Amino acid sequence: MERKVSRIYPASDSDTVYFLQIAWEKELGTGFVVTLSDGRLAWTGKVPEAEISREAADMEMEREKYVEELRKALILQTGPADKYNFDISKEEESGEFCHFSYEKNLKDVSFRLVSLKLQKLASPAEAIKEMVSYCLDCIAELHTKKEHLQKENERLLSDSDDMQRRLESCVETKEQLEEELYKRFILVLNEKKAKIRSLQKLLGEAQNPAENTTHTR
Amino acid sequence: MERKVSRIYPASDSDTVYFLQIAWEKELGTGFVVTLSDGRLAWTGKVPEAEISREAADMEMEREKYVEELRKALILQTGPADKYNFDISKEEESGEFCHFSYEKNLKDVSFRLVSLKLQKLASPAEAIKEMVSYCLDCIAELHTKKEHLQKENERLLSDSDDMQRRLESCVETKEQLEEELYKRFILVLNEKKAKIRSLQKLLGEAQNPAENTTHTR
Amino acid sequence: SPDTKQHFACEYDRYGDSYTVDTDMTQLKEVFSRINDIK
Repeated sequence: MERKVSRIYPASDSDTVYFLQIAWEKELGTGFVVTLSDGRLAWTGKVPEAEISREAADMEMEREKYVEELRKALILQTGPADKYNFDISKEEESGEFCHFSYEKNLKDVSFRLVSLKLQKLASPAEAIKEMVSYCLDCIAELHTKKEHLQKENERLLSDSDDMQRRLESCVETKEQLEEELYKRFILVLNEKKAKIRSLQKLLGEAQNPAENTTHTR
Repeated sequence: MERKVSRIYPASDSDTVYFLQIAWEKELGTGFVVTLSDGRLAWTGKVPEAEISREAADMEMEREKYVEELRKALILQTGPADKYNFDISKEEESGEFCHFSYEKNLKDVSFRLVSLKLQKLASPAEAIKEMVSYCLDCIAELHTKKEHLQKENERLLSDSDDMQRRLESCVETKEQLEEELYKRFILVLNEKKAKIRSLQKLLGEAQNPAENTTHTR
Repeated sequence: SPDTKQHFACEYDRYGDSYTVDTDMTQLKEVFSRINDIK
C-alpha cells in the first residue's frame, strides 16, 4: 500500500488545517482511499477504478491524462499552492458524512478533479496514528537516504580531490619530462657540434698546411 | 523552538503506540516540554532547567553528562530500541494526569532519566495537528536536502568523469610528447651525424691525397 | 642569393639547427617547432 499524507486548507475555511491521506495499491489509476482528519475527527472514502473511468469520461479527458492530473494534485503536489482548490463541507451537524472536492484552477476556469462523500470514522485515533506513523517512517527513510547521499558525497569529493592531485602531478611530470628530455638532447647535440667544430678545424688545417705553418710560425 | 517527534511503546503496554514530542528552546539543558499523544488524547508537561539540575544531582551525574544522556534518549534516539524503557501510567480513570517515565537500561541496572507528571490537554487536536505538521515540515525539508544532495552528487559525478578524461588525456599526451620529442631529436641528431661523416670523409681525403688519387685511379 | 643559400647550407642543417654553435633549450624548442611546420 502506497501512501501520501499532506496538509491542505479548505477554500471555505482557509484557517483550518486538514491532513489528507491518499492510499493506493501500486497504480493510482486502480483506485485510491481518501482519509481526511482535522486532528480530532477523521473521514474516509474510496474512489474505485470504475469511478476514475467515469470521471475521465465525464470530463472527456483521456483516462491516463486524468490519472496523471490526479497524481499531480494529490501526490506530487507540484506547482503553486493556488493551483488546486480543495473543499470540505459537512452534510449535517453530526458530521456523519462530509463532502470532499478537489479542483484544479486554470487561467479562467477550474475543473473538478475529485468529488466524493466521506464517511466519518468511529475511531479517528487509528487513522491519525496511521498518518503520524507514516510521516515518522518517511522521516526515518529520508534521513537514511540523506545520510547515504552525504556519505556518497564525501566519497565523491575525496575521489575528486584525489583525481585533481593526480592530474596536477601528471601535468607536473609531463613538464619535468619535457625539461629532462631537452636537457639530455642538448648535451648530446652539443657533443656532436663540438665534434663538428674540431673536424672542421682539422679539415681547415689539412687543406691549407702552408697557411697553417706560417700561421703557427 | 526546536522539536522532535518520535514513536514510543510503553513497557507496560507495548502494543500501544504513543507519539512523544519534545520541544525546547535552543539548548535542551535549559528545560523542555514533553507532549504525549495516543492519537486521540494528549498530555503535556514541562521539565524546567532547575529540575534538570536536581535530577543530575540526585544521580550524582555531571549536569552536562545528564543533559547529553537526555539528548541521546529523547532526541537522537541512537542505539538499540531496548536501550531505553519508556512508561506511562494514568493516575485515575479520568486520565486527567498521567505519569511519564523514561529509563536507560545498562547491563544489569537501569537508571531513570525522566520522570514527570503530565496534564491532559483539553483540546488534544491542536497538539496532534502540531505533531503532524511538524512531521510534514520535516519531510519537506528532508526532501529538499535530498534533492540538493542528489544534484550535488550528479555534479560531482560528472566532475569526476571529466577529471578522469582529463587525466587519461594527460597521460596520453605525456606519452605522445615523449615519442614526438625523440622523433624530432633523432632527425636533428642524424643531421649532425651525417655532417660528421661527410667531414670525416673530406678530412680523410685531405690528409691522404696521394692515396685517394691511387684509390680514385 | 645563391651565396647566402650556400652559406646557410654550410652552417645549418635542414631544420635550421647550427652545425657548430651550441644549442640551448629555447633554440632547440624553436628547431623542434620548425620540424612540426616542415611536416
